[in-house]
Amino acid sequence: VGIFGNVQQRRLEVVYDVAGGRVGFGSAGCT
Amino acid sequence: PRELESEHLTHMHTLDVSSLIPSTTCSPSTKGSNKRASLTVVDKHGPCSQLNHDKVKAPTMTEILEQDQSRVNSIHARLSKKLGLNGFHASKATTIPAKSGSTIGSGNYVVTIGLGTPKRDLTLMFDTGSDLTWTQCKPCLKSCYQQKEPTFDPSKSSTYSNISCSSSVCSKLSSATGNSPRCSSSTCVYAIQYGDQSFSVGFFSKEKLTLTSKDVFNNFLFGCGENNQGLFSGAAGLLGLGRDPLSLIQQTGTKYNRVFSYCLPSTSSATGHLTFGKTASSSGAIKFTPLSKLTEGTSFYGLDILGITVGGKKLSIATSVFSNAGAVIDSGTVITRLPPDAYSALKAAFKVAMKSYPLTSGYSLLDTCYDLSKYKTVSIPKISFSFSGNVNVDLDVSGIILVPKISQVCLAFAGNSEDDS
Repeated sequence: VGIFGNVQQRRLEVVYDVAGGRVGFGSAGCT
Repeated sequence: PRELESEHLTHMHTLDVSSLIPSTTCSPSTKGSNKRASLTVVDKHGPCSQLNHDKVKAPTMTEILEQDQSRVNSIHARLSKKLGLNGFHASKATTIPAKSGSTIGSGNYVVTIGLGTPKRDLTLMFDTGSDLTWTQCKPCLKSCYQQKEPTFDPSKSSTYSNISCSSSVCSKLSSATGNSPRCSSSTCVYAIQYGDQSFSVGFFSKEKLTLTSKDVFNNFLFGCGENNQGLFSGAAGLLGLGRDPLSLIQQTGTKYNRVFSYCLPSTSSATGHLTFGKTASSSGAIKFTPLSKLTEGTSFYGLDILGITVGGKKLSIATSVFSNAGAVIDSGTVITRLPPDAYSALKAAFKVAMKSYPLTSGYSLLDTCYDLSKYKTVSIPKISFSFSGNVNVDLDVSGIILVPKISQVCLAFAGNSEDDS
């Protein structure tokens, strides 16, 4: 299994919508 | 020439080499700190961390990467077991013994929460790859590792109580920890072990949890650890953010609708945030990809990777390379692992884009490194990932390279050892 690690997540806003069954990414939320 | 220059700017990050050296002073971000239910995220060993003091020795980057491999092996093993895969070869896993005062997959980030009445502040590693929240507890009946903050003492809290063995929530520990609960004098006992053989065993309990002054949860179920050993490096325990019913996300689901988000800082001297509930920014500019069916029934967050672009060019990788392997997103794994064919293609394209710079020896599990000590500025190709749902994610430059030192700047990716992992 591939793993998207935390170095690659730096400065991305990562949103876990567990109820909605989805994961979101945004670059504006961390600036 | 103008068109070439424009293309270069579009597809390359150009930066001062001096900016690659991490600062030794903390530069906190104000973003997120005033949001509702938002906790400040810091690198456990950076200058912003309260754990960054002489009491606990910080690991070297080599140690961090070695421990990262044990976490990856653990995730592979847990998923293979849950998914009933036959191809997993347990004998290939690397087991690194837990060492007191070292870390668990130590690229981990920490947040500070409050527990008990009166409230005690505890700094916990947050982890989307596990479910049970636990902290070390007095009287540490068997053993406790050294932690920075005073150990939580349940006898001094008016809101603490143990869970009895006959309680229905006691049986929920099996899925949350992978181990059946035990019973001691009719008190429910949990046990959880991690990929590096670190573990925590103790009383399954409930207590008042304070995230912020306006975000207080009575009867939060957690582990009060009486026997804790391993790689936790001064943190008081672990905050489980997986999908299991016992995770913090499910226990606070009524208030936050099972939505949380985080921003990890780009360097160890910056801060990020961990926010519970939907925020303005967690709806507008966010692109969502559905959770992969591969991880249904597990506590992991699965993603479907469709492709990778390097320096503006999409890599020629068959989609089956990604779909055969599957993928998860994990806050505790440091370096992204890719199927071997995908990593080979990524490495080759990165090398082409970096051909002006001298290659140097590899660093731990990173095999593509450059000596940039003779340069003032450097151009690094942009990398983006495509996920299902038409989601393209451009990585920050801090998510492309890892910098042990300026004479050894490395592509921050690694390949798995087998195509189906």
